Amino acid sequence: MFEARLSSTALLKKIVDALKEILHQSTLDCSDSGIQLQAMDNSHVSLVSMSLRSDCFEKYRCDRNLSLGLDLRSLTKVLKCASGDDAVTIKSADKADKLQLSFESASMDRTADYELRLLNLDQEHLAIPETDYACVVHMPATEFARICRDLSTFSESVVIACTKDGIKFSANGEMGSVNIKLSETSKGDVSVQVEEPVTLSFAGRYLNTFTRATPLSEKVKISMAPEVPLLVEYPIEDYGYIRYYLAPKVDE
Amino acid sequence: ASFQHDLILYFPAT
Repeated sequence: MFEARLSSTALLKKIVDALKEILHQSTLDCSDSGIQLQAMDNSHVSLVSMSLRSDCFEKYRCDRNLSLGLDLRSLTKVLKCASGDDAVTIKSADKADKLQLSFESASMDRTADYELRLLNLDQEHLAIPETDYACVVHMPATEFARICRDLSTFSESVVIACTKDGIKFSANGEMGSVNIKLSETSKGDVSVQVEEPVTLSFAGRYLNTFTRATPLSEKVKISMAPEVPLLVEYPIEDYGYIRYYLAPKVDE
Repeated sequence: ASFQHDLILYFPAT
């Protein structure tokens, strides 16, 4: 038996919004310690890894490890029927083919129960190696979203260069070019830790989809090392994270 | 021109 209750549906909506652009279907792995998800997009260029500890939930019970195959578009449709301040309980019996979602209004005078058909997904698990990132940058999540949006109007490719002086985002296209540079600030909203400078090129369209997680967190952490995938991490309050990995572009 | 490797090249399947 798996049962988890969140006091606010808004958090679940934000998490699903952060995943659904990249993944249409995915398996949720539930265990005693919490909920995890790991999946690549269809083109195998980016990977999303989500972790939510059990103490994020008002009530959490998971008697045995369970994998729930979800259609995220269907889940989005169900979540649209709920108000952000509803409490939500998700429930699934062992070996069940359905996920139950119950929404309870804040005034507790309305309950709505939904059943979502579970999918049998054959999902590949990847081993993400421990990486010592040469550059780690923290910045406001809204600033990162704005930069990704602004750069994607110029070019399909975005170059991220990180040095001790700061982080620079560049795009160069037919209509012209753009360079946006952020330096470390004294108020601490931008911090840059650099062991060695790194410059990598990425597909801007993926960076843009990662910024769907912006409502989850005020800050985003960007980690880079030479010739390895970029890591963009959004914390989920104090209870977990959504991490996006993106393979760098390489010259032919 | 540039292209992207499959992520599996960086993260081996388990």
